[in-house]
Amino acid sequence: MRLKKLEIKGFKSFANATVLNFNENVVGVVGPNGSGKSNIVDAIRWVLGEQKGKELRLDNKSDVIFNGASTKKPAGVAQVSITFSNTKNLLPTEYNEVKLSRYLYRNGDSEYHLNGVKCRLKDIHNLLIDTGIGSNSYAIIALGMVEDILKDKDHARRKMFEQVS
Amino acid sequence: MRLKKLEIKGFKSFANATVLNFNENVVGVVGPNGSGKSNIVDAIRWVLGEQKGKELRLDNKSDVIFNGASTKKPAGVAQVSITFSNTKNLLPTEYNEVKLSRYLYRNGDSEYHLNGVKCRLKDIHNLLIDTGIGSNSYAIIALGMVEDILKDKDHARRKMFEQVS
Amino acid sequence: AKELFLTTFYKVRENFIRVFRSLFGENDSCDLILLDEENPLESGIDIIARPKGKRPLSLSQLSGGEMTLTATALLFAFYLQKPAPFCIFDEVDAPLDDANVLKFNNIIQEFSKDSQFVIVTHNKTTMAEVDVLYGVYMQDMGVSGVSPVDFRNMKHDPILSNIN
Amino acid sequence: AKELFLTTFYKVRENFIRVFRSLFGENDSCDLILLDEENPLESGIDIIARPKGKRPLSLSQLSGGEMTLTATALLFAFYLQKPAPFCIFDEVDAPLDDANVLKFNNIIQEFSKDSQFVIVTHNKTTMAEVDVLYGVYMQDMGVSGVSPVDFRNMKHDPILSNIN
Ligand SMILES: Nc1ncnc2c1ncn2[C@@H]1O[C@H](COP(=O)(O)OP(=O)(O)OP(=O)(O)O)[C@@H](O)[C@H]1O
Ligand SMILES: Nc1ncnc2c1ncn2[C@@H]1O[C@H](COP(=O)(O)OP(=O)(O)OP(=O)(O)O)[C@@H](O)[C@H]1O
Ligand SMILES: [Mg+2]
Ligand SMILES: [Mg+2]
Repeated sequence: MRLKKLEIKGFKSFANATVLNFNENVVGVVGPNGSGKSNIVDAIRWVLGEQKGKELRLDNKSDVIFNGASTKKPAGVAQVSITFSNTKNLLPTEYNEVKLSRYLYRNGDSEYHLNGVKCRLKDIHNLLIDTGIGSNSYAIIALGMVEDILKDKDHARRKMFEQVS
Repeated sequence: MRLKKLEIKGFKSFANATVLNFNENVVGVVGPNGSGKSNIVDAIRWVLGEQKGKELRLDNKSDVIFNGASTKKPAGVAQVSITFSNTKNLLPTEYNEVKLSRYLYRNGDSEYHLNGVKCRLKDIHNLLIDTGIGSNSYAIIALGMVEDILKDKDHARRKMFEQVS
Repeated sequence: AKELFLTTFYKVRENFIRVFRSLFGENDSCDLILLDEENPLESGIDIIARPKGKRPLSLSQLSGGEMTLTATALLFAFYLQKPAPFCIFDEVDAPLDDANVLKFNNIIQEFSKDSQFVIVTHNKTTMAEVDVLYGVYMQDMGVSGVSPVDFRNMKHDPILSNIN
Repeated sequence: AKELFLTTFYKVRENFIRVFRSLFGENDSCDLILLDEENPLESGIDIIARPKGKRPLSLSQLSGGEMTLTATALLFAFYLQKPAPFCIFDEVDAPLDDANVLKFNNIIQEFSKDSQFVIVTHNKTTMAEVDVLYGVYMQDMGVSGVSPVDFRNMKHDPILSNIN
């Protein structure tokens, strides 16, 4: 299973439609403080089904929607899509390419799509459950996760063992 | 009041007698991970009277004493001395040069010296109280203090205002 | 479930010792300890790390960089047990010195045969080690944009003279 | 005591706004707010930071580097109110990009007329900005030593090829 593409629009500081292609094995993301690098990491977690505001640095769920800047009005919806190629059939589906999309509207409505078809958050969780990239997985390693291991907050260590069993 | 010299022996990883001179205004401390840079910062806090184990990264008070390595036995005592020149008469003493020393022995005994004369920890605290470099002062800024400000742990912000009033 | 947990535990422990030694030194010791072997599913887990002949009594006595490297060794140990299709690191290399940044990147290069890695970094050594660089910048006030960049051009690019 | 606290609060607030603007931009806004003006000695204190035209709703929405810079601005604001004879920074520059590391070091150069600064760092830009460098290294296994180093020699020194 390989990452192919990430599309972001209206999500945090990414007001404008933005595409990242992942053709290489090791991709570096660089830029000045506050430019949006960690927001890209948040976007990947979010589209994979992350619900914990704390993990996404949010006080409220709607904080993911672009909230305006001096020369641009706030967005009405946050949208992120992530596309995988289903090599090794890691994903339990007959598709070769899998595209997950997530939308959050200002009025609080949420939508989830799998290859263009509306689905529930539950379906996304079930799809990812055996891949090791559920939004809580050890594979998304912000500096904070290193700290969870060191402090063993909420049995972080034991939970990781359970994840790889 | 200027920093002149720091002498460390038997303190954490500084098994051997070590001297740092501070002749310049801006001193950089560099070295590989685990070489002892933060231990130097701890030594300065400790000799200025720091008592909180957490601030010194200790589980027990005796953890400051060099605890041995594969080619060296543990030390019997941790000793740190710091020398200031009393410019601007910031320190309430008639001396031009002030040397503070602190010792901790394996059996738990503690000693404090002011210009070679034994004194109490209280005397050291009183001497430093108006200088802004009491061990809790905002002047010793490990990355953790930045975090205290941001999270406002235990009213960290208000305490800093009190310190500068 | 208890059997499975125990088997997994010991495999991850093997991996941890191996990765730890490649990040620290071949003679350095470390261990993972299941505090309550009778009750593994409820048990706490201790990490022992003794880099380079030192005898720290607990993790908290290690330096900032040594702690990060130890936790990273454990994360890679989990990864080896059940490789994830991709891994994301956000400034994990910030507390590491140059020699350790290289070791960290070497391990990533090795695992990158099987998985993809996305590494957010401010570190020049890491930037030189990845396969491609995406530069993130502020287009207008408060609006982000992304554009591929060439490390060799980084000093001259007008966007990146902003980044670096 | 209440009067003294209020006077101090407003002076520090002035300093904070000034330092914040020199670290971010002349048009950037920030504020310090005493939540309970009637009861300042018991009151909580809010920090508002709005770099570069953004409108973060709280500090937690800022990026890692923006948070560090904002907290540093506040620490310098306290410093200006009551300058300490020396200040020690331990890897405070780790989350900062190159441009911000320079600004951080410029402020230190300015304040260094009145105080001494001891800066622990892994950052090459900071190393080039200080007046003198002390290299810390492991003499034997587990035993630390210190020795002055010359930045221009750093790449060739056998100890420092260990450091870098
Ligand atoms: N909903 C939102 N709308 C607009 N801007 C937002 C929103 N949420 C966060 N931001 C802005 O995004 C910026 C943070 O971006 P991010 O955390 O990705 O930075 P970064 O590139 O990781 O920086 P650093 O190198 O300092 O870690 C902040 O300045 C924040 O104000
Ligand atoms: N009492 C002690 N006796 C011997 N060694 C000790 C003692 N206390 C701490 N140490 C060792 O000192 C080392 C930590 O040093 P320190 O924290 O100063 O490193 P550092 O140079 O700041 O590294 P980094 O760049 O990773 O922050 C650890 O490896 C630790 O085991
Ligand atoms: Mg970030
Ligand atoms: Mg350190």
